[in-house]
Amino acid sequence: NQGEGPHDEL
Amino acid sequence: MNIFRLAGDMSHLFSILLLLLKIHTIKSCAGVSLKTQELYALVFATRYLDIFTGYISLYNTLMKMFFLWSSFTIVWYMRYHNVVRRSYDKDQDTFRHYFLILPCFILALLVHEKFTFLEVLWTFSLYLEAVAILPQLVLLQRTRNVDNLTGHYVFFLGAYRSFYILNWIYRYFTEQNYYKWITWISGLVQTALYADFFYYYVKSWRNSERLQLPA
Repeated sequence: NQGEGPHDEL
Repeated sequence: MNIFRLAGDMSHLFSILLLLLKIHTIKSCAGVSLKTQELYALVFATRYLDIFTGYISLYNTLMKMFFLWSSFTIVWYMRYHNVVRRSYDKDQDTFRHYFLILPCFILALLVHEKFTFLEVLWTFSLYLEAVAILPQLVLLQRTRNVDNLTGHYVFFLGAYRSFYILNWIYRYFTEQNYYKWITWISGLVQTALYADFFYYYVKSWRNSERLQLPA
């Protein structure tokens, strides 16, 4: 289960 | 963006610049594992496909483009540059990196956030990045001298991993709904591999002897 939103890390 | 994340990204950027600088100016890639560099190129190529589908920030896009360009440039130098490719320790760099790719891909097919093309490839890139340093560590163990630049390269890669863990802890406590198990666990595995290497690296440096990792 993951947090919402796009992958904003590199 | 927090200070840990920025420090992590800058360490990552700096480690790659160091490696490019070494290869470009000394025209030598002695001590550098092509297997690891090819794995990193594959990691970035599969992770940053979202460059075409979504926009996060100019910083994000530029960094992704730099990582893509630099990883493929390093691989190109080591494989095809007339002078550089001759300094490649081909006989020492024997790790079978293909054996890392398939298990990571199968794991990504089984354990992922969403079963979509981009998500599975993104997850695959995380698993692969966690183990991509292994050929480099094996090569460091086999090569007689860890020269300064290669040692610094691995050191800054390790710093990048450490700062990212601080970044995750910081974000977990400051943002709502920030939890990313896949990222965290593969990141921890990767950092553990580095920590193990650091222990032996520092030990051999203090005794000024040849680096010896346990079999």
